[in-house]
Amino acid sequence: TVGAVALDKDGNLAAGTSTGGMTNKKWNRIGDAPIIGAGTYANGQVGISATGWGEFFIRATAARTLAAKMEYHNKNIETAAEEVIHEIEEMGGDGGLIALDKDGNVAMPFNTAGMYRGTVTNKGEIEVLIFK
Amino acid sequence: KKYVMVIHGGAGTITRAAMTPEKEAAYRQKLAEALRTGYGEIQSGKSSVEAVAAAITLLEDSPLFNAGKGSVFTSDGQNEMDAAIMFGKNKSAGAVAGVQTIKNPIKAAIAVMEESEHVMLSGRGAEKFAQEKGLDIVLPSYFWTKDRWDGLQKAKQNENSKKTSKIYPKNSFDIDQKFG
Repeated sequence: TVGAVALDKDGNLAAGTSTGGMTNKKWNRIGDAPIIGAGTYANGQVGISATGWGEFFIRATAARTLAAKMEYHNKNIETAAEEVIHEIEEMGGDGGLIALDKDGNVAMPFNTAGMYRGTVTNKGEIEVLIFK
Repeated sequence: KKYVMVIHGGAGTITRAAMTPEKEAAYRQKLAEALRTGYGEIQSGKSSVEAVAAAITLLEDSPLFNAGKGSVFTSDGQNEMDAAIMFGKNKSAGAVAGVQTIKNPIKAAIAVMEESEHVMLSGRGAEKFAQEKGLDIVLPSYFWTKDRWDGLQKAKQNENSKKTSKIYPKNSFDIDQKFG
């Protein structure tokens, strides 16, 4: 699974996710990636793209829940993102997500051994990470 | 710091042991290239949708990641892909699910968002829609890669050994089965 969240010069956010699904998948199983509000979501405040054990991200409505924590509870992106991954872990699932808000703050929590991830600032500074 | 783009290439059992220096360098290089590509779009005044599309298309075209070209195989040896996009400005959204012949599923999701009144299309209908919108349609063989094919054989062997052995709980997934 791959994903990206971008903030353009007009201050608009977009979030996208694309996946090949699960090895040895049966019965046309669909994961969270294409489900808006589960693996992919964006509003005027924050954009999210998730990757992991899709069934848990669907049941947790992970991407929308993160946005709702910011919208209704005024939580910052880091807190909201960590709480969502923690809730998924409590349910028995694992994976990670990336999130970017309208002010240019990011969060990239995950509870697996690693997550391929990267960021770029408005000045073009690039950082790529793989492990914890 | 003010960030303008963040990307991921999947989460899971990425262990230092399995990651050779060459492989790690290849992953880092491709992720950095995707960030530069998306950043370039933003700097030239393009929308965040175009920046996301540019970065994800580059990752879909790489065999390194489980999306597009590097997609894993289903149990019956096919590649079945999904993608979604959402634009925060007006909460418009598009998605495709279970497609097998669209070279860049993220572009199909964007076409659904911008050129249809729907949010999600699936299967053969989504492929027909993508073709009508002029997106690249490829033969399923385009997505074949040896790494992923070998991954499917390994998953099947594990599955068979589970069937014969009593030690696994009924529906336990191997860790690497969960992330595709």
